Order: sequence, then structure tokens, then C-alpha cells
Amino acid sequence: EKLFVGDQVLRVTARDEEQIALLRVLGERTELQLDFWRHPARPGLPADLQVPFPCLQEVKTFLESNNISYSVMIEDVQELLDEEKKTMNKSRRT
Amino acid sequence: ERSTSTFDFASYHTLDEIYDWLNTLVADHPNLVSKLHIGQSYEKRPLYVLKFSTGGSNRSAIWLDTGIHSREWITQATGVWTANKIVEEYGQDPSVTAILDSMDIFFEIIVNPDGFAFTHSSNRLWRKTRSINAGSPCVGVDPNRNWDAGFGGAGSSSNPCSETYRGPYAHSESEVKSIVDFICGHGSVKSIISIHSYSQMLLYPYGYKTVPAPNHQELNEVAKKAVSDLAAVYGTKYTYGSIADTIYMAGGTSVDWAYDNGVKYSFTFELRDTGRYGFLLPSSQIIPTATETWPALLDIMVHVLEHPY
Repeated sequence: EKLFVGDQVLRVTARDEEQIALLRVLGERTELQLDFWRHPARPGLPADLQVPFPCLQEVKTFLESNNISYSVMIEDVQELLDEEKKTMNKSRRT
Repeated sequence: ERSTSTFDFASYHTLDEIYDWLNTLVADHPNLVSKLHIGQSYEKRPLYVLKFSTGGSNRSAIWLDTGIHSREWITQATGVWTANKIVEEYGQDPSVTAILDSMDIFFEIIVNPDGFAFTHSSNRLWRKTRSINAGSPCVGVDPNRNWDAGFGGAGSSSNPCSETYRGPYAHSESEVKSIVDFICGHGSVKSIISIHSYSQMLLYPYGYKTVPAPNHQELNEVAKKAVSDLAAVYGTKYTYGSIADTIYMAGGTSVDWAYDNGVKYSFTFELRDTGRYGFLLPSSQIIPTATETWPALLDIMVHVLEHPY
């Protein structure tokens, strides 16, 4: 089973079309294995980006160096998945 | 003895548990619900559609579906709750009774069973089908970019490793082709409502072009009322509009295909949430999400009933 320990989901808000384009280019870099949960659509609309732990720093540096604002929506994806599984098992026992 | 009343609607369930529940629902309501087998997935799993009907023949129909993107578990869970609500409300709620006294409802709760099973067994974040892409190490096609409407256009990818990979050709995915064949074979589906998550939007055609749909104004009015009645339950705010205007260009979507094939009332829901969990919505939000979505679904279905074409 694939684990996502330390992966984060960043909520990124592009200010203009140029930043939208930068985000799209970032998403195309297959070696980073990024996954847009919400795709960059237009300035002002949030895009949600799941970032594997190993390249978190690189991605955050990219965003900061391009003045693209972001916040951390999910601190650790695996923690949420573990919680979800625990809740499912509890319900099943009940 | 299993019965629908012991099913925990406030929890996420596996494919087998949901498929078992479909059988229980049919067994508990044999005069209202039946189960159709419309095809099979890439990995040969059955594709089941619930048919809600009070009889008659050649009736107009409404198509509902959930789970096209397998990782959006809130949609399959909302689908189960909604199917149960339909049987509960028939004979009680005047709108539901009027709808089912004149029309049939077809509901495919697990559109993408291979992907859904994979989210339980191997990768909880899997979105696509599980078909093998010749010549690529990457698996799967985005089943909501594989429809023959603006296929291959903007907002879909030709890269098999992309989450929005459109597939080698339109309707290449058996999960999509089975629905296409069913709706075309039925010939009298008047509305398709495809339920996705997330971002709290109610969308209608087009996604593959920016030209407004011919009955854009009517769709907009229906969506406006639906999101207003949805918000009235818990205050959840939705935006609404055409796919291209509200989010982005997206070629090959199911609602665009349905609309281009004469299904005038085609909508996509993007359920909660807008900023905390994405599609990893905690199970504590299943019933509130399904509960608030219900009046919006009813608004659309009543409009379809009252505007025959």
C-alpha cells in the first residue's frame, strides 16, 4: 500500500496569468510527482497541490522565489489517511 | 439478516460492502428498485445501476452517477445515502412521489470500481481507471476526460502519466462506454447529474468551449435555485456556472457529451470542501454533505419533471 508520510497539500493562489503558467510548468515536472487536487484555473482561484515529502523544500522555494502565495492545507496526508482508516475500522466493529 | 436499516451511512465503505448494500436495497424495496448490470470495468468488475421505477414503459428518465473519480469517496458515500433517501421519500415527499410517478431514475453509484478498489487496497489517492496504457509505465485514464465531446481538447492531457490523461481515443474506457451505450440505448434520458468532489460548485455545459450552451439561461436559473437551497441547510456556499467559465476549460467530460447528445439538463456537482481536507473529507461530514445536497438534487429533478421535452 502506497504511503504518503510527510506529504503536504499546499493551497496556492496565483496572482496573475504569469503565475498560473508557472504553476502549470511546475506541475509538468514529472520527476517531482506533484498532484493537483484542484488545478490552477485562473488568478484568485485556489489551486491545491499535493507535494511528496522529499521535494517539499524545493517546491516551497520555487513558490517563494516567484512570490506565489501559498498556505499549508494538509500538514501530513498520511495522518489523515490513518485517521480515516481508524474511523472505518471502528464503524465496521460497531 | 442484513437490512438497509443497519448500514452505517456515516462511514466510508469498501466496494464489496457497497455492492452488498445495493442487493439489500433491492431486496428491501422490490417494487421500486431493481439492479441493472450495464457492463464491466477494465478489470472485469460488474458495473451496476440502480433503477428506481414505479412501472410504465418508455418513461423519460434521470441519470445520476457518483464515483467517476475513485478517490473522491464522499461522492460514493453521498450516492448511497441519496439512493436510500429516494426510497424513503417515495410516497412521503410530494416531489419525489411526483417524479417517480412519471419518470424513472437510474443511479450508478460506483462508476469506477477498479479505481475505487485500488484506493482501498493500494493507493488512497488514485483517481483514474486502472486500464493499461500501451507503451507507458503509467496506468489509467481520467474517466471524465474520455467522453466524445471536445475530446482531446484543452484541460485534458495526452500524457498517460497525467491525472487528466484523456485516453487513447474517446470512449476507450469500458466504464465510460457502458454509460454511453446505456443512455443512447435508453433514448429518453432527460437529465444527467454527475457528482464529483471537491470545491463546492454546480456546473453545467460547456467545458470544452466558451460558447454559452443554447439553454444557458435556463440552466443558470436552475443552478442558482439549487445552490441557494443547498446553502439554506448548513450555509455551505457553492458557486455555479458553466464549466469553462467557473473553473477551466475541460475537454471530454460526461456532461458535455450528454448535452451534445440531447440531454438538456446536464449538471456536475463538485461537493465539499473548500479548504481543509480536499477530497479526504472526514466521514463525520458524509451525512451533512449528503443532506445539504439533497434539496439541490430535488430542485433539478423537479425542474426536469416540470419541463418535459
